[in-house]
Amino acid sequence: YLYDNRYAGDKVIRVVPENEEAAKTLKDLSQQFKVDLWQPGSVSYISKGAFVDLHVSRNTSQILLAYLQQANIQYTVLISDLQKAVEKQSGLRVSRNRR
Amino acid sequence: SLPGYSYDIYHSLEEIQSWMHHLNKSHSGLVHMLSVGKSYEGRPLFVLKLGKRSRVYKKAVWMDCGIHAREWIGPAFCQWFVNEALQTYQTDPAMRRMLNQLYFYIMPIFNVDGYHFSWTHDRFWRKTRSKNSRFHCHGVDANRNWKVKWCDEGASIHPCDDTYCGPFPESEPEVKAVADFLRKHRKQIKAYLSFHAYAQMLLYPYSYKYATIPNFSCVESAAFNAVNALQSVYGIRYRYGPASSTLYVSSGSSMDWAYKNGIPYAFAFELRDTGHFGFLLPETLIKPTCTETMLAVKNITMHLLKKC
Repeated sequence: YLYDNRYAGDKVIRVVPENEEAAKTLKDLSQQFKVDLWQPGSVSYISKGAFVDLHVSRNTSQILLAYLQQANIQYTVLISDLQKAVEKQSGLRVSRNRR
Repeated sequence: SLPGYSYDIYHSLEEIQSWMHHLNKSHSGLVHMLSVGKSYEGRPLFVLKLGKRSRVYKKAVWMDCGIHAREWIGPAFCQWFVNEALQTYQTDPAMRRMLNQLYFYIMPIFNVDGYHFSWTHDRFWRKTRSKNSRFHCHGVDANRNWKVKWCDEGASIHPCDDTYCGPFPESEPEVKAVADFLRKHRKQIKAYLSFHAYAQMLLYPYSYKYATIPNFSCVESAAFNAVNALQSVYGIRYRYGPASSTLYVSSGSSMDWAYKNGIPYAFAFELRDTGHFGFLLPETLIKPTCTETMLAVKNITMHLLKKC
């Protein structure tokens, strides 16, 4: 596996905060769970209406998604298994390596 | 160029550096490789000077890719641009005019340490790999470390944050090396283009404030024509405008510094996509992304050659 399979089960989640309260909740959760923010560049940019793409580890994702549901914050799972997406990105390479 | 070197896959740092060495030898009439310094971990910072050699003074365009390590499509585009230029110099009148009348300084990987780390350890690493004496965290955001409104809004003073501005402006050897080069060539360089991902945007100053640049109409029309040229290929829409209002406010960026340093056309491309794949844009999309971006860059370059 690439990167020793370290991203197995990790997810990338997209949230678009509908109001300032949701934005604040998302900021707090992002800091609390130390997510890897893909967009925007930093937590301070999280604001109402702005795309927020979060890379969350396998263990964290269940807890985080539960918090979002509880806070009634809509989300989309952009990438459900990051390891598979990493492997697929350089598809040629992985098959080449296997060969 | 390099036999068997594929431009629609992602390459490691070593592969890209040997590609540059090869071009330096095989296309000496149009390519000259130089090093502008060394990275924090001691790797050379290679730049390709592309263009017909001439004793006559020529203006120049600077292009850098890979300021943020995880944005692999950037370095892929820089390589694509060089190959396209070499392959079409004889057949494409526009490219011939560009390379005869201008030099292009192309830095395929700005953040060499971070890029290497993103291949070997952490695919989503963003920053440089400098060590912080007081914290266990590595790295500075190379796009927050420039001496323009340094460490103001949109940058973090905390070393573990992704947008950490560094202990002082140009603290990062990579940033200092490029800033020194651009300062030295400031009279010659008329456009600064930096390639990032992902968001599908073409941004111009200012990032650090909501204000209009003095040469707004010229820059705006260049951006407008560039995104239209880009869209004409596959219909992909890029938003364009001042970075502060189109993306978000950020301080210490290379684009703002280049503009403040006297380069009249400074742009930052946020290449594909808008989030479906994010940093993991598949290799199958390298070709369309680079093909459309090529048109945008040629458009900006031809705008430079006209009087605005």
